[in-house]
Parts: sequence; structure tokens; C-alpha cells
Amino acid sequence: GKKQYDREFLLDFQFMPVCI
Amino acid sequence: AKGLVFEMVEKHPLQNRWALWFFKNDKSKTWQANLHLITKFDTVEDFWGLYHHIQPASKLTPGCDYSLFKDGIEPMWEDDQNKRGGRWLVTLAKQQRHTDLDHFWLETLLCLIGESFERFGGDICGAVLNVRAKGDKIAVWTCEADNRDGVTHIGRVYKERLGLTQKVTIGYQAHTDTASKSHNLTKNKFVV
Repeated sequence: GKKQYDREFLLDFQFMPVCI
Repeated sequence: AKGLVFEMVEKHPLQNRWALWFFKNDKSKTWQANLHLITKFDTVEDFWGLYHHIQPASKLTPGCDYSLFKDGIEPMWEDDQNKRGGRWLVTLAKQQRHTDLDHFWLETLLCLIGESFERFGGDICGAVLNVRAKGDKIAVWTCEADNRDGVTHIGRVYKERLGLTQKVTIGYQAHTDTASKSHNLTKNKFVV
């Protein structure tokens, strides 16, 4: 399906540490 | 550390891969030579990694631009995906650089990568931020200026997401009109 993300969902990831 | 649970989580894929471009005005070079691709990303996590790595919009030198476009579309009118299109233009007053610019630009980016325009998401090409001494501008570019349903839907959603009041209007201009006229004479094809 289409990957739609609302702003709150996206903002939840703002300061999440991630391995790059 | 007893009781701690470490989860292995995959990154969250976006619907589209996006390219971030940076333009720095150097009058000794051509317009195209001043345009640089910074990077491409296609996950939520990589978007934030990039966002926090670069200067916020309000800290850019006047004359600079950021552009976020779908992979494969260059941030210029001449691109095949842009040439029949246009832009919803948000013009900021000088003092709004310190109050609204960063918020508006982030909201614009989130609208794009989160696919906020629903069934008209396919009309979206990208967004452009111009930092200018006389007043900053943000625009959402779409691919087909004559697609009234798509353009007006995108404009309404975008205006709401920016939190603009009913007293404020934003206009949509076809690139062909912008290219052929001086900027302050370009007529709005649609207004919301």
C-alpha cells in the first residue's frame, strides 16, 4: 500500500538514534 | 542493563526517494554550476539524519536555496516533469525569517515525504526554499498546472498544514507565466 505518514508519526522519529 | 530490551527495527521506507539540492549564488558561475545535489534518501530515519546535519533555513546566507525533489526530477522549470507545472508560492515578510521560516520549511518537507496530498501525491514534483534579503519564499511545485482538481486540493491541504489563517491567501502560478514575466507581475492561476 501507499506509505503515508502523518506529521506526528514523522516527528516521533526526530530525535531517535539510528545506526547509519 | 538487566531487563533492557533491544529491538532490531528496520528503517521506515518512504513512498518516494527524495533528493535534496543546495543552490549558492556565485555570480562568476552559471546558474546550473551553482546548483549542487546534497544527497538522496528514502526512509524516515535518513530524512532526520540529513535534516539535523544541515543548516536550518533561517541560517542560510541570502541568495541560497534548498530544493527537495523526487528522485529523477531536477529543481528547474526545464525538467520534463516541471515544464507544464507550477508552484504554490508562500511569500514571507522579512521578519518572518526568525519566527516562521524554519517551521514552514520543515512542515513543507513533512508534507512531501509523508505523502500528505493523498490521491494527488503523484502531482507533486518537489519544493523550493529561496532565502533572500528582500523576503524569503517557499514553494511547492506540481507537474501539471492545468490539473485543477489536483492543484487546488494540494493548495488547500498545504495552507492548512502551514496553519495559515483564512485572512491569508496563497497563489499558484504556472511556470510558463513565471518564466515569461517579471516576478511581481505573474498572475495567480489559482488562489486558496
